[in-house]
Amino acid sequence: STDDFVYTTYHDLNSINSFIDMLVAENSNLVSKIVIGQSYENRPLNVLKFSTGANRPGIWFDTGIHSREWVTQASGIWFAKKIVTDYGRDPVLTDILSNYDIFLEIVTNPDGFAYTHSNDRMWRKTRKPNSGSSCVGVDPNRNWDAGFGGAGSSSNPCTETYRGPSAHSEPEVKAIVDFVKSHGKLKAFVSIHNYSQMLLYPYGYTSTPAKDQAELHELARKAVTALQSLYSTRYTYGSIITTIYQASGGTIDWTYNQGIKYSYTFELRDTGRYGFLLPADQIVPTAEETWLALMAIMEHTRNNPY
Amino acid sequence: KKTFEGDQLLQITAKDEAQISLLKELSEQEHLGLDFWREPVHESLPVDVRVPFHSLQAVRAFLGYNQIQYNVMIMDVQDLLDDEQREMVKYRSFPR
Repeated sequence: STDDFVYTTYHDLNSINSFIDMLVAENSNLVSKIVIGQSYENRPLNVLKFSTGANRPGIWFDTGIHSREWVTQASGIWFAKKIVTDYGRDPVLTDILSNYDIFLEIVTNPDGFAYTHSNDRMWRKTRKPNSGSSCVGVDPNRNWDAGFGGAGSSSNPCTETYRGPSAHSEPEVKAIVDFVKSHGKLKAFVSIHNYSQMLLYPYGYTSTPAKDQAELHELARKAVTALQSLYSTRYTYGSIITTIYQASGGTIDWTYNQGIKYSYTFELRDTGRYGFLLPADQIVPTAEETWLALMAIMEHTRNNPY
Repeated sequence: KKTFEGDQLLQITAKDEAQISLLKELSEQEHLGLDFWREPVHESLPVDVRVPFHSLQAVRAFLGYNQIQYNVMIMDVQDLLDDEQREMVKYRSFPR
């Protein structure tokens, strides 16, 4: 059962998919699995849907779009269990779920993730071949139709930030695009990466401030304060372009431009001591502190309907 | 399966824009096989780069020659991966 699942270690894709199925089986009144598409290598793109009623607006979380960022997928597992555990016990989460559906894609790039387990632990991109190049894969966080092809992404298939031949060329990205558009009522969208301890909001492709920048900044401050209340982890926050660098074709720039105001992206622990090789004993502390920030974002979304 | 024996993670602290430019030049040297975990962007942000064993000497010489400060964050990437693998195997053998 998911009570016996070991949350303090990393798991491969089969194990995560078993976890997803177990969670659904144990909590069928609250959780269902939806398949929003298939990866290039025909793996299902599984999304957990936490819902207590029909026709609700939604809140989206995804983890692991960069396959080597293992603590994000591991945190996603922990979030899923946390939601079913706290529903009915935590009044804030219960109320959020009375009004919103929560969607959680734990392994956003399953081909890349499987590849990190089988061939190359440091693989970041998708696994689709690039015609005319011996280099494989696209950076799915440069593949969105938001300043696509601009500065802060690469046209070279052999680089880690290769944007792909066209916006939404990657099935892993296109599946989310189609889902977001067909759902039509997502009110918050949080894409989770690691590392470097940041909470970021749009934009990455332009220095023009997002029209909701003041509110996004204040909510980021609130979320980071909540996160830091647990282990005092040092976090910075701000727009992508002012806080890290210019990055074109990024996920949350697209979601924000689709009208999802509360669009954020996380960079979880650490600051470079371990990078993408964060020891497994830090999975749960990372997830715990991040959850507090996610709750702050969800609570604000609930309290500020638009 | 790709291994990372002897690869190191260096955390580089550039002191000014000139050093950032040098690091950007370094990142364009494809033959070194560098994997920038954090890109050179601004002197306020550290740069993390995984350096394959075969490029260690060249990269360290470059940094030393240009007086760019760095620390070794991971001495041997493969050691850490082996630990990670051992831990996963240990928990996999637990009865469910």
